[in-house]
Amino acid sequence: DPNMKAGATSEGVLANFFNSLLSKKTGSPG
Amino acid sequence: SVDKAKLCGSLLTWLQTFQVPPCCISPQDLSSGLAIAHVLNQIDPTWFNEAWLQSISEDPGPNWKLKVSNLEKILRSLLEYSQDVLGHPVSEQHLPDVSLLGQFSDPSELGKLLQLVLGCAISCEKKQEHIQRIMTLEESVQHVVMEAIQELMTKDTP
Repeated sequence: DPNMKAGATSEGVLANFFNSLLSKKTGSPG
Repeated sequence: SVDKAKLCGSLLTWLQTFQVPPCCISPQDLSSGLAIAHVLNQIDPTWFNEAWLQSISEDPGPNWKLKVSNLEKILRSLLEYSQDVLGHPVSEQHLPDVSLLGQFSDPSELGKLLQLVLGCAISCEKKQEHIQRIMTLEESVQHVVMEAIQELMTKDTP
């Protein structure tokens, strides 16, 4: 199902982004 | 750049994940800065401490000058926090016009102010707690939050 694939990709992008924020050193947003 | 009115809606949803006194959640309270001050107090209670919170006028009512005064205090403290504690000065392009927010409850300016609050939440010592809470929000809200963070991280554009 293409819609499910799109959803999974979108979720993956969000998860990757927020997980990368979590792994950053505190006080270094940029 | 991120549509600031859309940003405002999504960041208001995020704001509801904080424990803010019931007296602080009306649109009027948001334009007075009271709810935002309580959220900042939860983000870093040592910097945005009780004494600082007490300096924010609790009920400015229709007096827009008092609202703007509250918002100026909040913005000043936010900028100092970003620079001195987080080591990440806020670019001029991200500064909200607190006069427009205090006088007219302008959603675009509220969106910009909330974007700065978000920047503090995802970079402070308790960032793990805040980021994990963002990850429980609806996907469409998470997308806007992600775009807002990415925009904040982008250096000055000409």
